Amino acid sequence: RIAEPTVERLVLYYRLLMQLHNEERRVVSSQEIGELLGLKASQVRKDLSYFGEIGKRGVGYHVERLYQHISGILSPNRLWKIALVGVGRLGEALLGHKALRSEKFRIEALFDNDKTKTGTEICGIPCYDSDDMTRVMKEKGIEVMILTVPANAAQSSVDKAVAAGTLKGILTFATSAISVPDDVLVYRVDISVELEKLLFFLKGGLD
Amino acid sequence: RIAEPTVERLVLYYRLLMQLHNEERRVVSSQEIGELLGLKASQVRKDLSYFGEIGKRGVGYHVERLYQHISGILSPNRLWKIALVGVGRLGEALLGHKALRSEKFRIEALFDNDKTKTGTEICGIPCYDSDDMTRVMKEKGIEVMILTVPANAAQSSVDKAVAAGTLKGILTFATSAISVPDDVLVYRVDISVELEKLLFFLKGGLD
Ligand SMILES: NC(=O)c1ccc[n+]([C@@H]2O[C@H](COP(=O)([O-])OP(=O)(O)OC[C@H]3O[C@@H](n4cnc5c(N)ncnc54)[C@H](O)[C@@H]3O)[C@@H](O)[C@H]2O)c1
Ligand SMILES: NC(=O)c1ccc[n+]([C@@H]2O[C@H](COP(=O)([O-])OP(=O)(O)OC[C@H]3O[C@@H](n4cnc5c(N)ncnc54)[C@H](O)[C@@H]3O)[C@@H](O)[C@H]2O)c1
Repeated sequence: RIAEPTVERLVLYYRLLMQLHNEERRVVSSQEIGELLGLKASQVRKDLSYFGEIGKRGVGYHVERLYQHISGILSPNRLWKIALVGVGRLGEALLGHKALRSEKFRIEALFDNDKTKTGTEICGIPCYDSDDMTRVMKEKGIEVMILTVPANAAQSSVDKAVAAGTLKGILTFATSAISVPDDVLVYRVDISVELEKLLFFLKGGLD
Repeated sequence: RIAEPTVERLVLYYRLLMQLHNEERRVVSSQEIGELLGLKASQVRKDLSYFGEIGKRGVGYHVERLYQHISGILSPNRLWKIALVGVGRLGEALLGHKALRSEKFRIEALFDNDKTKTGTEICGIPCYDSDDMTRVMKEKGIEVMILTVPANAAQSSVDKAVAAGTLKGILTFATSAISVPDDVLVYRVDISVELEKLLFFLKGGLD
């Protein structure tokens, strides 16, 4: 199965190609793609040939064709239904983040236990009481949950979501470990790891 | 030079080993490390031997020794001075994130242009007016900036920080591109890419 870093680069190629497509660029070289994304040109060529795209020596790749091809690989074959649980600072920042708009998913529901938030719309999305999570997630067929609650609320939120019976994946930012049934995929995000990586490279790599 | 994904795994091994060290575990196999971190055991063995650690067949690795070794590779040879610019929802969520505590760096200053925030302490850190950024960053010798301002404020914030003369790296969350001198390293973070990766793997990889 395909490696995570490769998928990450695929997403980045897609976004860059969309931009080049919007700028009506006709061709782009692996060199230029590499420079714009901070990758080696050889890595770019290796990835693209893995996905069946061979560039033309001295010219590069046909932007439109590459864009359509990668778009097809990543394209929504369905509209994922997402719920965000824990509409605090991190949750709201994610809702406001423009790169979180996509044709492949829609955030259909928010959940919180703060009475000043539940029963209102936040960023145009209805916020429900977390007590109603199982019922609402089942009714809406929620497949993916973004978990941005405090650590001590993580497992109970997961349990309610799993009980709805439609959950397939969780993107969690909670600092506590969560346990799920085998058919639910969990991705943990920890932004501080990005800072650690930056500091490692600033330190000069291995001494 | 060492690849980013390898550094990321190194940080994850370090955190896991710290946990095992705290639990007073004596040995751990590449299999178990792999299961706990979602990696193949062969990847774990490959990484650790790259860093000079060979496990004992049928036994695994000596926790304490592995912990000290990786700790030494990642260990602070200095205390990085960090400033966070843009103390909004994302900025505050990062400040509150407990994994952002570390002995290798200290967030020494915050900057914002919101008069209700400047001149106060937020999470125990002084928040200055962004108009004073160049002077304050120079005085404090700020080396790394975490940029969590809106897109239209990104470049001007970067310019003020660069003008201080001590900046070495930027961790940016801003959606707009920023330009810096050659001696400043920029890491862009986009959390939505993590969601896209999760959806890609839920879709079942390549069709
Ligand atoms: N992984 C990362 O990179 C990262 C980065 C920043 C923050 N975090 C973590 O994310 C979490 C949230 O951070 P924050 O700054 O947004 O906190 P916050 O306190 O601002 O927000 C938490 C939200 O969850 C709600 N909540 C609490 N208990 C709940 C429950 N049982 N059911 C539903 N909603 C509930 C609260 O009402 C609030 O709206 C923290 O645990 C923090 O450590 C992780
Ligand atoms: N990269 C990612 O993964 C990611 C995720 C979420 C949000 N974001 C982005 O992060 C940015 C911040 O998001 P947010 O929800 O925290 O926004 P926010 O509006 O809550 O916070 C922005 C903060 O920046 C301050 N600010 C504005 N102009 C400034 C200036 N010139 N100098 C100093 N401070 C200034 C504001 O006063 C506020 O405190 C947005 O651009 C958003 O798209 C990125």
